[in-house]
Amino acid sequence: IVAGCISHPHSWPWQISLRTSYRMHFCGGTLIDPWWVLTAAHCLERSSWPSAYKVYLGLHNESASEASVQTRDVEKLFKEPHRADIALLKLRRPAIINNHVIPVCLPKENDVLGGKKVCYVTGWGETRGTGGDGVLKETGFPVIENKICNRPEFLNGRVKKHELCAGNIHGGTDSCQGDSGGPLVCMHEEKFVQHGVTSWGLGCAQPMKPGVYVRVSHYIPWIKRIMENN
Amino acid sequence: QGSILDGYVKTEGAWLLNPKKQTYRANSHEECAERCETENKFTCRAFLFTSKDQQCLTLAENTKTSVIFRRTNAVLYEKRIYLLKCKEGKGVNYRGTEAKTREGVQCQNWAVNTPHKPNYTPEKYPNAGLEENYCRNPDHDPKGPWCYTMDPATRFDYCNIPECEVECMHCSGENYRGVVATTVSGLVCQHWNSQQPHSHGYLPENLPEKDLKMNYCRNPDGEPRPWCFTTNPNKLWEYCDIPRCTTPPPTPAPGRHCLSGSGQDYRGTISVTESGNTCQHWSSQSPHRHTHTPENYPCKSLEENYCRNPNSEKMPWCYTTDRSTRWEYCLIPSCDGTEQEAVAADVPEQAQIAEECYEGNGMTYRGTASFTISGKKCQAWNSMSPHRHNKTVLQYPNADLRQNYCRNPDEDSRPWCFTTDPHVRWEYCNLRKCSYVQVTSPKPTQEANLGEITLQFPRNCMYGNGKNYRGTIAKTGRGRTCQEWSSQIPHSHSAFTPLTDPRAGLVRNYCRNPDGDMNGPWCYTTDPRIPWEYCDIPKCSSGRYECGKAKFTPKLCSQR
Repeated sequence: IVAGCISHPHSWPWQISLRTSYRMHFCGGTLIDPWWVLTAAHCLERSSWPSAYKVYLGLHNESASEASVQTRDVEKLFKEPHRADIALLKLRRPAIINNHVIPVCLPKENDVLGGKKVCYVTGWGETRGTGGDGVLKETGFPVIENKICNRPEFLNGRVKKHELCAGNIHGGTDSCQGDSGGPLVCMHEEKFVQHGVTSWGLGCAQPMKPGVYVRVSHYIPWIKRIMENN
Repeated sequence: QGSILDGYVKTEGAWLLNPKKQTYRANSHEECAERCETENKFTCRAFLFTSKDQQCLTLAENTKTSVIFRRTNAVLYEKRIYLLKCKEGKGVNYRGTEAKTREGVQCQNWAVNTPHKPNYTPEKYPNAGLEENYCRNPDHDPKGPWCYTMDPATRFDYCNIPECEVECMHCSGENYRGVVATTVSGLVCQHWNSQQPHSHGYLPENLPEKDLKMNYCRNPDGEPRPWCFTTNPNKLWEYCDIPRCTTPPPTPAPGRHCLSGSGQDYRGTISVTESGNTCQHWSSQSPHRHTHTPENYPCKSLEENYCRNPNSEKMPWCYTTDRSTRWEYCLIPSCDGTEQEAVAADVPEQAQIAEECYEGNGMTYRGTASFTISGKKCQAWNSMSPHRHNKTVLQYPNADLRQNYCRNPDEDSRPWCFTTDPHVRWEYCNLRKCSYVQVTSPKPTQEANLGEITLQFPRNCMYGNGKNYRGTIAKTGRGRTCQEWSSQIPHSHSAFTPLTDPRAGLVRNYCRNPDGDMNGPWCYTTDPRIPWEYCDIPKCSSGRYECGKAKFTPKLCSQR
C-alpha cells in the first residue's frame, strides 16, 4: 500500500497473506468462509499445485511470530474459468473464527456501487518509500465509475465490465505489487463487504491512474457454485 | 407511461405538522398519491405516507412554510411542479414563489384590490394557482408569468422566471430535464435504474439532484452534453442530440479575480501553473488533446489560456504547454486567506481527531464523523438547507451541534444528522458502538467446535438490525402480543404479508424485520389502538461471528 496508514492490529480480520511453501509473502487474499479464501488468479501462476501455497490468517506484522496467527495448507485451487483475475482456495482445514480471524461479507450478485463511495484496500505489498513495510497497511479512496475510468486521460478503455477502478484522481495513495489478491471492501449497513479483488494498475499511486480490481459481484454465482460443489 | 409518483419528489424520514392535512388509509404510496390527486383536485401539494401504519396524509398547502420533523419510516412526497423554480413553455404551470417583477418591483397579492383592481382573482380562476403575490400566468400570456405590481403607476409587469431546460439545453445541458431518450446514432437509452445491458454506478437514488428519470438523456458527470447508457450491449454509452436553446443562458454569478472555495467562479487572467508551466489555450488541442473546449463548455468562461475550474476540481487548473505534464493546478491568491486560516484555527486540535465509536445512545459522542450509514454527507446543524429543522444550538445548547458532525441531541438511539441529500431528511451515522472485547488466544479445543461458529439464522438472538432474525419471540418491547402476519385483524395491511414478502420469514406472529428497519424487528400488535411496535430481541453474544464485522475498530484512514 502506497501512503495510507498502518492499520490497527486485527482490524481487517479477513485479510490473509498468501505465501510460498517457504513462507515468503507474495500476495494477499480474503477469508470469505472458514474453508475458503478469495484471491487473484495471477497470484497462482507460479504453480498449479496446491502444496506450493500456504495461507496465513490473523496476521498483522509480517515477520513476527504472533500468537493470533493460524496457518493453513491449501487443498484445492479454482481459477475462474473465463480467465478473469479471480480464484478460490479451499483450505485443508477450516480457519478458526475468533477475534482475529473473521470472514468478510460478499456482495449480492451484480450489486453495483454508487459513484464516489469510499472503499478500503489492505495489504503487505510495496509501500514505495511511504513507510509501514512489513505491517498490514490500509488506505481508502473512492470507487470511480468505469465510464470515467475509461476516458483517455485515465485508463483509456482498458477497464473491462467485470472490473472496477478505485483511487484518488491525483494519485498519492494506491495498492501496489504484493497487495494483489487482497480485498477492496466497502462499508454497507455497518459491515464490510468485499467488492473488489486487487488486480492491476499502471504503476502505483500515479495521478489519473487508479487501481483496477476484479468486480466480485459479477462472480457470486461462480463462487457459490464452487463452494457448494466442493 | 411511468408511475404517478414520477410527479413527486420523495424525502425519506420526514413528517409535516400541518393542521390542514387530510388523513386516509392507503395500501401503497401510489394509492396515497391518487387520493391526494382526486380528493384535493388541483390543490394537491404533497402527501405523507407510512407503510407500517398505512397512513396517508394529503396536503393542499405550500410545504415550504410547514414545519418538518424527522420521523422513522415516514416518507414525504412533494409535488414536483410546486418545487420547480423555472418555467416550462409560457409558465402556465409555474407554481414557484417568485414575487417580484423583472424590474424588482414587489408583486401585488392576487386576492386584494389595491393598488390595482385585478381582472384575474383566485375566485374567478381557482385552478391558476393565484396564491399570495407569486408570479403566475392565468391568461396564458406568451411572455408570462406576470403579476400586478405594488407600484400604482405600473398595473402589471412580467417576472424574470428562468426557462426549464426541457426542449433545449443551455451550457452543457447539466440542467436538461427533457424526455429525449435516444442517442445521436439512434440507439435507445437504457433506464438509469436498470443494470441491463450495462452495469453502472449512476444510481438515481444516489444522485437525486441529477434527475435520472426513466431513460432520459442527462449530464450527471460534467460531460460536454447529455448522454445515456445505450440498450445496445456493444455500446456502453453515447451522447444525445439535444438542441441548444436560442434564448440566453441563465445569468451567471459575478466572477472573481481571487480564489474563493474551489474557484469555480474564478475569472481572472493567471495562466501559469503552480510549477511554473504556461497554460495551453483551452481552444487548442496541442500539445494535449482534450474535451474542455469553449464550445463544449460555453458557460465556463474558458477564455485564452487562463486558469479555470470547469469540472468541480479542488482549485483552478489548466492543461500545460509542457508535453510531459498534461495538466496542473494554478496558484491563485485567496480572496481572504486570513479568514480561512482563522476558521481552521478555531477548531480545537482535539476535535479534529475523529472518535470512531459512540457509547450508550451516543449523546456524549463528540467526534467528527460526518457521514451517514448510507454514505451521505451530513448537513451542518446551523444550516437550514436542504432541510429546515429546529435542532439548533439555541434549542440544544449542550449537544455540541458543531459543523456537520454526527450528534444525538434528542435522545435518539444513536448519533444521526440531517443529510445534504435533499431527498433524505436524516439518517443515522456511520458509527459503531464502542465495544470492549477481551482478547484471548484461540484454544486448540475450539477447532473441533465448529458448529458454534456459523449460524445463519440464530433462533433467539439477532445480528445487526435483525433482518435475518428467525426466532420465535412474539411480543413487542412493551409486552403487547403480536398480530399474525397473515391476518388482517385488528390491523389490515397489504404490505409485509407471507405472500408479498415470502423470504422475510413472516411466520405466525413472530417478530420480524421485513423492511430492514434500523431499530430492529417489529410486528403489528393485537391492540387495535397500536398499529405496530418494535420487539425487544437480544443481540447475539460474541463467539459467533457476523461477516464483515471486525472486533477491533479499523482506522478507516484515507489520507494521502
